[in-house]
Amino acid sequence: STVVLIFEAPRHFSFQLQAGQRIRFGEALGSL
Amino acid sequence: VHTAPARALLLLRPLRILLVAGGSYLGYRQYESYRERQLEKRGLEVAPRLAGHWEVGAFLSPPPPTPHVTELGPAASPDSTLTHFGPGAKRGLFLGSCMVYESESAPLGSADFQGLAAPLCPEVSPADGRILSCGPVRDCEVEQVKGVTYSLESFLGPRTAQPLAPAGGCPGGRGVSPPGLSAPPAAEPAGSFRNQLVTRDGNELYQCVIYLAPGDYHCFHSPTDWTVAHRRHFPGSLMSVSPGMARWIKELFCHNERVVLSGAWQHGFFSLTAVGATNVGSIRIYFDRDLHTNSPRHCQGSYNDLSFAGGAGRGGVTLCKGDHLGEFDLG
Repeated sequence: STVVLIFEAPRHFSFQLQAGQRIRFGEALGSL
Repeated sequence: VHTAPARALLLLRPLRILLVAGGSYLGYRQYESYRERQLEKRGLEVAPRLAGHWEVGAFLSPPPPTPHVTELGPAASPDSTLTHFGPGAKRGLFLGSCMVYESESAPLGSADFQGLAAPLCPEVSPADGRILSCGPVRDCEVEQVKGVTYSLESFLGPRTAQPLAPAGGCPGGRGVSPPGLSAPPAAEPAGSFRNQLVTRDGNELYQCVIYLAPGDYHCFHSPTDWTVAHRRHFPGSLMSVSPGMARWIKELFCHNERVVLSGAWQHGFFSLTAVGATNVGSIRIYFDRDLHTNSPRHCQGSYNDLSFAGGAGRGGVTLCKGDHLGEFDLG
């Protein structure tokens, strides 16, 4: 299964993630 | 074969032929991956090898019993609790890296999904899993993995005029305010689908793809405070969405059964899509009792819409960061 998020955000939004990285519920995706 | 006498045909050794053909194919694949590694070492970019039409067609048409078995959702998920598995259950949990202490209601006496008691960061992931892709959406062809794309419009479906959400009411949340007037960035063609989604000056469209492997916790949560105005269900196939398949089949996510929830958050458009896969094609959204996925009565290629917003541009389902949103079920 897959969860896909598509969203609008200000240009200075940055992901704290890289492809291939594991993530768990509750951990941060990115920051503004 | 057509011209040989019947006696000569008996001398054929199908097993040997299969072994030779299979061995040759494996050898060829090894050589290909070796060649790609060598090119990558030299700094040259290797174009991903995509599945052809017939290969995609083969995966879209699983052997006859499979789709019918998966449509029997309740039959595939009997009410089995940990106690039914006896002492082997704890070993299974250990091998699956399942952290029972994260459950809100241990010990696990029910087969239902348990709530998680994990602490929340300010901006949170909706699920456990592995990141396949994340970053800004530059045009209408979005990357599902590096170099392999899917069409944003095919994935989300045609845009509908959605009433925008009112200010949110999550405790401690910053609220959801209606986006301002639309103004497409200069670099993009004015009518592009991407620009229909971006509602404010200075904003970008971003995407994040999280793959839930077998054994991962198959619930998903609200990643932020937002309001769901619309649900769109796309009946579809149940192909695997593993990273290997995503690298091989272009538009993989657009083929599969999926539920798109869209609405607004503090900064404008927000959507969360649950994409089903082999044997987990039954998608449940807790606040949507009318949703019935993976059912033979649905026709592939169509979609079913439901609006949660009321009249006069108000309404919708308000979700807070970390709220339990839905789950992938067997079948």
